[in-house]
Amino acid sequence: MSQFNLKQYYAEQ
Amino acid sequence: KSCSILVTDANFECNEENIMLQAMDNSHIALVSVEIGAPGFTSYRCDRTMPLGVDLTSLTKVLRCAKDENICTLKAADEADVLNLVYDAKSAFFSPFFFAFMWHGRDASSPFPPFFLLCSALLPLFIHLNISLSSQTPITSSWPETKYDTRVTLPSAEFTRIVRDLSQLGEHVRIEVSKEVVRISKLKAKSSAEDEDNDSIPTGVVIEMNQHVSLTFSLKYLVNFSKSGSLSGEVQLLMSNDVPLLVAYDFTQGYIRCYLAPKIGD
Repeated sequence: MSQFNLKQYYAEQ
Repeated sequence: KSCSILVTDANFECNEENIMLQAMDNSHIALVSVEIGAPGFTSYRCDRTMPLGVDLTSLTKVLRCAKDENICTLKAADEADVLNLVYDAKSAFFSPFFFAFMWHGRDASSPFPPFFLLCSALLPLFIHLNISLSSQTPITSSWPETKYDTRVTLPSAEFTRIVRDLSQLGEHVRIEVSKEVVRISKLKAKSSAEDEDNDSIPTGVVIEMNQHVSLTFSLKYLVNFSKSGSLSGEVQLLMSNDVPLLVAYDFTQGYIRCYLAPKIGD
C-alpha cells in the first residue's frame, strides 16, 4: 500500500 | 498537547474572535486544525491580529508544570518575541513545583533568608514562563469544503479504546461504513487476506451515509488523534472514498479537527 499525500491533494484541489 | 504529537511547531493565529492553529505533519499524512473562540476563555483580549509561532514541544513541557486547578494566562506583547505564560494558583497550597524550588539547598539550622521569604510570598501566586516565538511561515493554504458520504458519531472514549487496542495488533486499520454497520478491521502488515474483525459497534453510534465507504489508515495517527478525546464526549468520523478522513472533536467554544490521508491500493 502506498500513502496518499495530503499536501499534494490539497494543492490539487 | 494533542497537537504536539503530530507537529513540532505551529502558528497560533490570534484575532479578536478566536485563536486558530493549522499545521501539517512533516510526512504530509496528517493535518491538524484547532479553533478556540474568545468566549471559551475567562477573559480574552487581542488588540492586533498576530501569529504566535510556538515550538509545541517546549509549550507542552511548560504546560506540564500546571495543575488542573491552575488558571493559565497567555500573554504576548506587541512586537514581542516571547509568549508569557502565567499560572495563577487558585488554592492557597504550594504546588510541588514551588516546594522543589524553595527547599533546595536550604540549611535547616538557619532561618530562611529574606530572598526566600519574598519568594514564599510571591510564588504561590504566579509562575512566569517564557517561550520564544518563532517566525514560522503560517500555513495559509486552505482546502475546499468537502462533502462527505458518511458521518459516524460515537463516544470519544470508545474510539480511543478501539484504536488503542487495534494498534497493539497491527499497523493499519480499515474502516468500512455501510447503512447499519461500522466495521473497523485490523489489517495485517503484510497481507489483508486474514483480517481479524473487531467488534466495533459501541453504544451511542450514529451512522449517516449516502454511499458505502471503505478506507484504510495508519493506526499510529488515529491513536495520536484520539489523545484529544478528553476534550469532547463525542467524536465524528467523516469519510468519503479516496478523500482524507476527518476526525472531529467539537467542544463548547471551539474544535480540534484532524485530517488523515488514507492508504492507497491493496
